[in-house]
Amino acid sequence: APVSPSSALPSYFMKGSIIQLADGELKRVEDLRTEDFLQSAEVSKELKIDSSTVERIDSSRTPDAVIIQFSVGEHKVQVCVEVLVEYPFFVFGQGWSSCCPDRTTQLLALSCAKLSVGDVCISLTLKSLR
Amino acid sequence: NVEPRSVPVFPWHSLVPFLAPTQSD
Repeated sequence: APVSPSSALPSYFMKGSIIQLADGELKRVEDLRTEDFLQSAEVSKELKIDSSTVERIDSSRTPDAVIIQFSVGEHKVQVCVEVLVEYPFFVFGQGWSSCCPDRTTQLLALSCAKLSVGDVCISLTLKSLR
Repeated sequence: NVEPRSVPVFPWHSLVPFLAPTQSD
């Protein structure tokens, strides 16, 4: 079963939030780049970056939510998550993207692209998980 | 005197979803 969305997005997605990279550097959430995540994961002993490709985006019975099906990692494991339409994912080489960019910008002031089938999102797994 | 307001700092990994598939081996 998909994970149920929370009623509000975490405050770190708000434009202007200060994010600390693994090397200690501070950046604003809207300034993060693909390389920041990749380099931070390289430093991490526990976490590694996986590619998660959007396979399907379906409507949900929960108001203002969608169910996104991802194909995760080299083994293409199918994972479904239920998130609010404004929830931002970071797409490789593109940046923040959500199912409803206008709503993300309205609620968080964070500029977003439209998340579409085929987009490859940055996600995390444990390095020890094999 | 005005106390400086502390700004919250979030770790980079909080922004990335944990899509760890369950391995069945």
